[in-house]
Amino acid sequence: IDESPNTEFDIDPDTGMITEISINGHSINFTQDFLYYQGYVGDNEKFINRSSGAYIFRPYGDPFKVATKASFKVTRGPVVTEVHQTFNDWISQVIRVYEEENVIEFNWLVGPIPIDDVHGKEIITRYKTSIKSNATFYTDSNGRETLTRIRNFRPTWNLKLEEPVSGNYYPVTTKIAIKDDDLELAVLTDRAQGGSSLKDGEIELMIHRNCLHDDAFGVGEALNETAFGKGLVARGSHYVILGSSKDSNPNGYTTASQVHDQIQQKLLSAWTFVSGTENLSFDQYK
Amino acid sequence: RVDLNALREAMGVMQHHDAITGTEKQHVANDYARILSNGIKECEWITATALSKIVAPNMRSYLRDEPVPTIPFTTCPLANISQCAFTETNNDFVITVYNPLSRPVSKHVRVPVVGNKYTIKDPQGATVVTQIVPVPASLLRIPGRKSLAENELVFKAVDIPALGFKSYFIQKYESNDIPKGIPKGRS
Repeated sequence: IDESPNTEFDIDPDTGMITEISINGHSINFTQDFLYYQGYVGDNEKFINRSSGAYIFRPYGDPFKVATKASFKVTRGPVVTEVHQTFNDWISQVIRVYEEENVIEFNWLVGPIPIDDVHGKEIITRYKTSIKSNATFYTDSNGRETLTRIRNFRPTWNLKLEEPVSGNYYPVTTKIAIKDDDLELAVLTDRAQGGSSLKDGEIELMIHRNCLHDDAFGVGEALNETAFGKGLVARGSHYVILGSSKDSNPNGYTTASQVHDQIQQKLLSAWTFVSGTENLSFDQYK
Repeated sequence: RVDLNALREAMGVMQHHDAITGTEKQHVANDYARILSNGIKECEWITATALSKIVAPNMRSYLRDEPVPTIPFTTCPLANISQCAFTETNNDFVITVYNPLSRPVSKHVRVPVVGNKYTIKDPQGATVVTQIVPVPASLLRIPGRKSLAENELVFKAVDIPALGFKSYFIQKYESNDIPKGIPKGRS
């Protein structure tokens, strides 16, 4: 058994999309897609006509896949290996693995979101695996306790769900995870986002949105933020960890402990300062 | 304490007025960004003073042989769009990595640079393995980014002590004067 198995991912050279990951000695089929929901637009009179806006998420129909192909470039070296994917004019991503690290980083860049209809776009990234998660997923509560979520279910009352998508979305401060008898997959965020697992084996997280019609909850303004005269651009990272859900991984750590360690290192990250050398040589400076 | 109040007040205003993305008008969101960044800027004085105390407790200026109150540490708040005037305009600089956790950690440091050949020495003078990585093309054209950097210098700061720091000495060089002892990176 290789105690420090490589962390790897495969890219289909024809589509430029990720197809498989291998972390902690475990490999699974794994795909990642960007999609967007159209936001519902209504007259806000009755709940059924509430617009999607700053205070609420009300998707209008199924999400649209942004692209089925991505152009890509590979950068390899002694410290990090990166694949730079470009999906269209306003969505790109870097998939990155650092040497000796057992986590895969998805560094996404979204915006300015084009405005070409009345609905606005609510962009998600969706990670798909073969994990048989049995309608169950886990999200953290404010970076602390992990809560069990079951699709279309509430622990304290018999749920009749009117909103099949947003009714299954939960706040994700740092972690959303799924697992089956063998494997566990966790996606760690670098900021609070909304997320869900709408199908077994899948995790989705909303990374950017603009809504073009106020939702009448009080702000009195559509959620359509701009910067430098254009739609806002958002950049951030997700960190994917895969491992055994029942035993320690080859490096001796359980997946849960690695997830906990990564969360702490990302959210209380070491702080980088820069300063001048005052024209001194290394020895003088030291 | 005074320098912390600006950030305290900014956080107080934002938490009180639920500065959750979007549930405030645009001009209010812009004002939140203003008061928050001013608050963080005011904290730089305290962080530089505190860090100087542990980095060089009784440091005397090498040239003028007089006490140096504080090392002018600064940060790169726009490193998330690969933009940092300091590391772009200086050929030589020092990177100090501070670990806020109570156990050693390692961290991959990425700084935007304009050159493509740099040496890095760790605190013991050993040469650190580095890599120059291109900034993603799509990032170069986002609105509002004012940077010359098309590359990032990446290296791993290893085993930064708990509640401690490590400093790294970075020098840019041209290809013909490659300093001795540069390890051949594994391609």
